[in-house]
Amino acid sequence: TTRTPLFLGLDRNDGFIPQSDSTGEMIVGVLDTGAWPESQSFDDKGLGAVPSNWKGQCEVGKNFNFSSCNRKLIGARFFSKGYEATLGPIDETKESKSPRDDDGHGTHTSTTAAGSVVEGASLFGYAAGAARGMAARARVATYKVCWLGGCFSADILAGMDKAIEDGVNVISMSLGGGMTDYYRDSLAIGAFSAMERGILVSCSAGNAGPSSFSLSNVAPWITTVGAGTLDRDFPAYVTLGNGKNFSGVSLYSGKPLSDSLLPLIYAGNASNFSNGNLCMKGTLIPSKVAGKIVLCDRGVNARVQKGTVVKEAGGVGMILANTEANGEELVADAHLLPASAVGQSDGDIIKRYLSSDANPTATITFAGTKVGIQPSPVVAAFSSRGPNSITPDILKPDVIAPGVNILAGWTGAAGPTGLAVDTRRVGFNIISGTSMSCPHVSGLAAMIKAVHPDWSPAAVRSALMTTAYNTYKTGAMIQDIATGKASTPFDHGSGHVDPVSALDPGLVYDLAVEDYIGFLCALNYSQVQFTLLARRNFTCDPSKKYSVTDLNYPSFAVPFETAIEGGGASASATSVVKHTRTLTNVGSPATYKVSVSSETRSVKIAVQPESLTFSSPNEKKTYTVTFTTPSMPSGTTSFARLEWSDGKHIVGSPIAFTWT
Amino acid sequence: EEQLKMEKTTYIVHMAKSQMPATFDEHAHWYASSLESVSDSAEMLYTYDNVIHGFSTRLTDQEAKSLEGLPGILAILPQVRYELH
Repeated sequence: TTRTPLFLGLDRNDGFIPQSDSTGEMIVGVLDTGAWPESQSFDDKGLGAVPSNWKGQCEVGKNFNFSSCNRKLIGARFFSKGYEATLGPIDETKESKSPRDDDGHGTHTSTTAAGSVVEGASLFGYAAGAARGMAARARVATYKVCWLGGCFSADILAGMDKAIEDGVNVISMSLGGGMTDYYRDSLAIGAFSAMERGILVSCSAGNAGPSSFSLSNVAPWITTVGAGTLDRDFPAYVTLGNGKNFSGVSLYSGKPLSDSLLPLIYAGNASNFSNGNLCMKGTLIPSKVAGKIVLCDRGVNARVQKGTVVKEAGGVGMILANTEANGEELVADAHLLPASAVGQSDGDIIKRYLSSDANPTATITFAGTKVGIQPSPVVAAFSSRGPNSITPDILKPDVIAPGVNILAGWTGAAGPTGLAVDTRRVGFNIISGTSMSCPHVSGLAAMIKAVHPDWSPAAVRSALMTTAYNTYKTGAMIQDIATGKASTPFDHGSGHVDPVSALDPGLVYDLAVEDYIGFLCALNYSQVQFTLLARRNFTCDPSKKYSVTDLNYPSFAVPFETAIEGGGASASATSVVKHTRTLTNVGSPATYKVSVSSETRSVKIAVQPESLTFSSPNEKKTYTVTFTTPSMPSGTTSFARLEWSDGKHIVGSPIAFTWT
Repeated sequence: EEQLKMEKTTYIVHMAKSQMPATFDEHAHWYASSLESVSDSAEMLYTYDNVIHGFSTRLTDQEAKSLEGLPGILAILPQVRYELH
């Protein structure tokens, strides 16, 4: 990627992180749509021999040979039996029955995690710079489990099975399914097994935001990643006939529109269909849109497809207006016709102009790439949000990372829009999603693991979480673009990753397999459920009191139940919830003191003890936090933050309260 | 109705490895034997060694119900489709 290394501060540590030989020992396994091995990001120049413990293979298939792999792309496998069993044989005229990526998504995610440095990367000149993965010297192993018709659990399990056997250090999965209990969710089951073997599993949180309870991949042994913006934009200005200007975004690169104003029409007024405003295929009347710029509403069909629909109907340009679902979030696309995406408020103003002017006109001008955009990051509207619908006591997502307008490697088999009509071919593409933020964290985790090879997956995640930031330099909370207001831990988790701080977190909240087993006991897992998830017979100790609040998680979710007395909620009833945590010293001897800040006075937060002294490495100290609250109306939420500091490190944890 | 009965679904079959009869040397043979006992035609798609103990296969409703009743079968879960994010 370009810009994200700088945005994440990796340039500051360039001297020791990317050059370190140990990062070359790290292997990131990416379960996705495969890899385009000819991508410059898979160049293996300067890399040493393949790590000696590597057991993976470069599987041969259509358009994919042994020689497709090298010292960067060290493994490539494909899994299609589950897919073919359900949807029939793969149409090899449309996709390769091999590890080759015909889609682009897998090349984008794997090069984001661990692509080599490529000077002079850009998409049509946009986002130009040196592109590199987060762990630029780490190795990539690709497991193709996703095909044109989706990703099937039989194949995903097979991919994870092999990735574990092959010897990857990190598994990156930018995919998800419905919300189901851990013992029925193949991703959670596979991730548990990976975690047991010391492999960190990083997954995308999902793109179902900004709705609450919209998260995927919420198992506590998975690192769940939401998406934020960078400080980079691709402005495309819309000028109306009334002289008003609006700033949208676009990655259009073809012939610009003329300077003169062109007729403008609302798609809803150029269609006989009730959903004509959405510019769905076949809904626009060519005689009404020919030679005009068409305003389409965002939603339902792909943004780039709307542009094609306008173009095919004879339109010369498109303004794509956000609706309430996306608010002011601007996602740039490499449209096939001059187009600009504008926010909801600007879209509404343009629509009012359209309905009030007898001969509305407009033009669009493209301004390339702008950096230094503030505020940044902001939480992407599409990024899935908590609370956690499977285990409300575990706060998810864990962190956010860059996931909007991300440049990374692309397939040579599809154009940047992914549309069949797009015959352009590019080495890099700019796309958005929690699919893009997940591999950022996967690569950063590989980098941290390289520097701290003895750290468990939970310790690596803890380092990323407790050092994440949730405010700007001004002190203001990171914004949520869906609302334009301050985001909450249900949107950003512990905050935005800060990998440089994560290398030296001071203390970590560690977790071992037995801690997760205790967590499952707390969930009252049956013997069968245990075996399904953890492949073992385990009987929880009946004399032991298991509690989800004792899972040594680096964040706190505290769901209070409204007390019921005499058939109604009692205003005087008090709830008390106690959490226990253990901190492990991974820094120098130091004394840490706790501080708590809260936006509510309704919850009394007591930490015991208030000071922890660590005198040796790996020393562990336990503390308890007691939350006491009176009854509140159901649906109330509030947030707080707990920090341990020795004056040098800040070990931060978000706290989310809900009353149900 | 007959056609529906014959329609196959992809399942992930979870086995209790500890319950493998002593007559088998390898769990993969036990999986295959269990599958063969309920279906003449079902093929194993994958056997899993690390993430679960079990295998994936295509079964009719009836075959799935028969398999469910065999010793050592923990659960038979239908395959699920996931989406890229």
